[in-house]
This record gives sequence, structure tokens and C-alpha cells, in this order.
Amino acid sequence: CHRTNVKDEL
Amino acid sequence: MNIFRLTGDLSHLAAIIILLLKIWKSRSCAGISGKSQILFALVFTTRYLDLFTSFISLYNTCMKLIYIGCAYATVYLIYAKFRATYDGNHDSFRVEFLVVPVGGLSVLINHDFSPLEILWTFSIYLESVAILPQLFMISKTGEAETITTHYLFCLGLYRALYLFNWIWRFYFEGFFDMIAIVAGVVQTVLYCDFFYLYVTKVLKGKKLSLPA
Repeated sequence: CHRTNVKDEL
Repeated sequence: MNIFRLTGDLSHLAAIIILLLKIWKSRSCAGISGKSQILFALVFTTRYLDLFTSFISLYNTCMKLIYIGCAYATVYLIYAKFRATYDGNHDSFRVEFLVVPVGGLSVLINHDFSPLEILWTFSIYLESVAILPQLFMISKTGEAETITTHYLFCLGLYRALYLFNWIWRFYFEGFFDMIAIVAGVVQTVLYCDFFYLYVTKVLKGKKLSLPA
């Protein structure tokens, strides 16, 4: 999973 | 950042501001579930701990700070400043029935068994059900002020727009996060009944009241 990407969402 | 994500964030922001202004202007929090607002404050607190560990963008940081600040301001208005107008008798949803299972689930099903990641997962799961005390309150009293329904509509619309954002990101970026998507679907589904009432009643100029 691309976990680091999700952190850019609020 | 795509159009669904941006409008989703703005819809979320609008919901938060609408609620704050409603309470501030009317000097009353009647009809508002303080429990739901405490849960949202908890959601933002546990999700945005990465403010201390990583910087993503100025937009990201500002929005997080605004969301957290507004969430605590709302809780303060309900439980301190306008406490006398808080309708605690109708706000009787047992939040431990949400927080305990959600806590357990976030320990069991997460992307990585680390404190920050578990707290992030907890916030995602909790957000999906945090509105239940508010919906429960409305079902108990059988009615909601029109401004409260605008708040709920914006809040539901925000997660629905995020679903489109995730579809977009899956097709154009090959990105998906199953935890966020499943929780987001659950969260949006919880609003469906309300969306129906909003469109059939509130948008036609009628007050939202449920049949006795």
C-alpha cells in the first residue's frame, strides 16, 4: 500500500 | 490534488464553519450533539499528530490547524460558553459503544503496527461513525433546525466527494488505500437516509421533521 500518499489527505 | 479532493476539503471546511457560526450567532447549541463534536475533536487530534513529524504542504498544515482549532472551539462553545443551552438529555448516545470497538478494530486492522499509524487508523474508523450521536439526537427529537441540516449536508458531501477523489486517484495515480476507502464508504452510507430527507424536504423549503 502507498501509505505515504494518504497522509497528504485530510 | 484533484477537483473532488479540493471541493471535498472545502465542503468539510464549510460544514465546520456553518456549525460554529450557527452556535455563535444564535448563542445556543440546541439540537447539536456535543458528543459528536467531542468525537470529531478526537478524530482530528489523533489523525493530525503527523503535524509534528512531517511537512506535506502549506495548504495541508493550514487546513489541519484550522480543522483542529475549529473542532475544539466548537466543543468549548457547547460545553463551556453556551453550556446552559446544551440539550444533554437528548444527547444520550453511548459513545463507548463506538470508541471501544473502533479502538479494537484499529489495533487489529491497520497498515503498520506503530503508535502513530494505529492512531491514524483509529481516527479514520472513528470519523466514519462519529456523526451517529448527532443523527441519533435528531431521530430522538424528531426534528432539526434547517441550519443544522445544511451542516450535516456539507459534512456528508465532503466524504462523498472524497470517494470520487479516490476513484480518480486509483485511475490516474494507481493509488488506493483500502482502510480509508472502506471507512469512507461506510461514512457516506450513514448519510444516505439524511441526504434523502434533505433533498425531499429541506431543499423544498420545509423544516426537517420526522414522522412521529
